Amino acid sequence: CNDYHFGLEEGEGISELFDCD
Amino acid sequence: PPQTPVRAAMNTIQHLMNSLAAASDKPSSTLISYFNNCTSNPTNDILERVNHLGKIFKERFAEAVGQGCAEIGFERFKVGVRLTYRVMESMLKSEEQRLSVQNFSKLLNDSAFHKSLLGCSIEVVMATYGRSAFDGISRETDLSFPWILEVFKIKPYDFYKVIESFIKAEPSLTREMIKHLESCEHRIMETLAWQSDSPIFELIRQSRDREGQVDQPEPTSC
Repeated sequence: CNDYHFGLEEGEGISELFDCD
Repeated sequence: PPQTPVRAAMNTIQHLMNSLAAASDKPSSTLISYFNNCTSNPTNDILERVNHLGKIFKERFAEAVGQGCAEIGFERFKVGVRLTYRVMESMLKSEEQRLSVQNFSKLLNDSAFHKSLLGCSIEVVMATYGRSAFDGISRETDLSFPWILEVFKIKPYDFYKVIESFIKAEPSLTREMIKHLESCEHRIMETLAWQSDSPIFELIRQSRDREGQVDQPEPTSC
């Protein structure tokens, strides 16, 4: 998957995306 | 050696089935312990949701492809469930390492998260099988993305949120499958996330409120 653009930054994950932090 | 389209499709399907050989269609003991660690145990809701969405998927698949294919649809759904539980466990392990927490109550009780994860897994299965087995299928019965969003009533923006974590959590995904999921991301961000009922508009409003009001309203030409 070396040409997939990973957009999540350091400290970001699924928990933050679903407002669970 | 070059493969015929049928051989290539069969190899792709075989790869998926091989990678899921050890995966169960029930939560593992590790997943169950994550569920038990939650402030509010999500186990029953998760199992009931899988059951409910399985019935819906089977009906909609049969409607689209033919009543004689209902069981084929249900078999594909079950493959998706196995992938879902495996990815969910992998995601929770990563989050536990990243955040040093073991109580994922809010995440695991979020139906949007579970439906989006299941939807993404089913999309992987559907894209793997493709349409080669159903020659003559009309455009109206196209089962490729975003069909699954409509079947499970998943908001495109929520589906978008699981894609990158899904790719990180599932190393068996082929390059072609990752490109397919990436194309789903692009389609969501370009079009689907901007439908009138999308949560994105409220998030933009909240973000703007947190940063303070702009002094001048934007001209209508913008």
